[in-house]
Amino acid sequence: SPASPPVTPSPLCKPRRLYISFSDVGWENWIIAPQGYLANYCRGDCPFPLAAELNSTNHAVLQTMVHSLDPQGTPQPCCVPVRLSPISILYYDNSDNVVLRHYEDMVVDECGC
Amino acid sequence: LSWQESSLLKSLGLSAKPSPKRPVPVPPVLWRIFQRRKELPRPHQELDSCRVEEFHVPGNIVRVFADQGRFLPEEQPQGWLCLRKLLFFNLSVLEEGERLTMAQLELRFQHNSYHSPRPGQVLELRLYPANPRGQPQPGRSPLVERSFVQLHKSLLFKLSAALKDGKMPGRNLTLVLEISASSGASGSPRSLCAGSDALEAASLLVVTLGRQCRAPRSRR
Repeated sequence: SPASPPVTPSPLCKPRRLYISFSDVGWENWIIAPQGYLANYCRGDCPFPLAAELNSTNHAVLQTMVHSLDPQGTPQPCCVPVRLSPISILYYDNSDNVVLRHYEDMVVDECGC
Repeated sequence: LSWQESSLLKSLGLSAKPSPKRPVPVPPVLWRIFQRRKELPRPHQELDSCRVEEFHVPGNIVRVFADQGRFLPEEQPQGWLCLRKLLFFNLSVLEEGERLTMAQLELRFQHNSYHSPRPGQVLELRLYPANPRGQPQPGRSPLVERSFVQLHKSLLFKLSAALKDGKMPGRNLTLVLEISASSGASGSPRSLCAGSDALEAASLLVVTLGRQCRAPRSRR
């Protein structure tokens, strides 16, 4: 039977999965929890014309227009995080005290141009 | 990588990478707050990360300090004194610019009472501000003074108001804990104070507002 067509990832700007494991960066000895978390990252194009779902700023719209006129001199707008959310981390500090700290802007929820 | 790591740790509010030497069990209260936050649906629309809802106070850092004090010799004549202990909390890890919004002392005992209460018998607990040698500061009244018929397994005392009054000397908190039987009680002091080693542990929970949260928020 014919193989199902491969899923081609969307080239448009959007959040991509990124799991950060604290053991990968050697922080597992002092971070108690979580052991890792889904942080995500932004990647993709912000092409002309900018669609509404790309969360584009007015600046990005104008930069896209200028880019279409002068591709060499002006780059396309960047795909960046536009909404992030916090996580809490439990860890031991340098004096062996247990600390619970809330960190803002740790998880990428939405990307935009 | 080392300077990159140092820079990352600094932005997370740590001066150096911690390497726990004698890691203590995680206090249940911190686990509860952590789990509650973890179970919130993402994205956290309603969550203010600069507020600790569990205690109804502003803050983004919750620390639990273990007591590093020692038992103090009983001074004579204080026949009804059951327990005298120095409570010492090293708060030097608090960063410059952190604002304390809550402090709560927890005393945990091995059992629910020193002994079976007798009619008319009352236990009195006092906490005095002290110097690091364990001597109560002269002329200072107790921070906390409470009477009990029976001691519970765990006692909580809010010290926030006292610490905000500037009674926290330097980068540590030193207190003297005294538990005594009321002088009107019948029986010998020794029998009334049986089990004076019943204090299992003391800890200080501190909520602070870090610099990130103290910066003025941009207008929308």
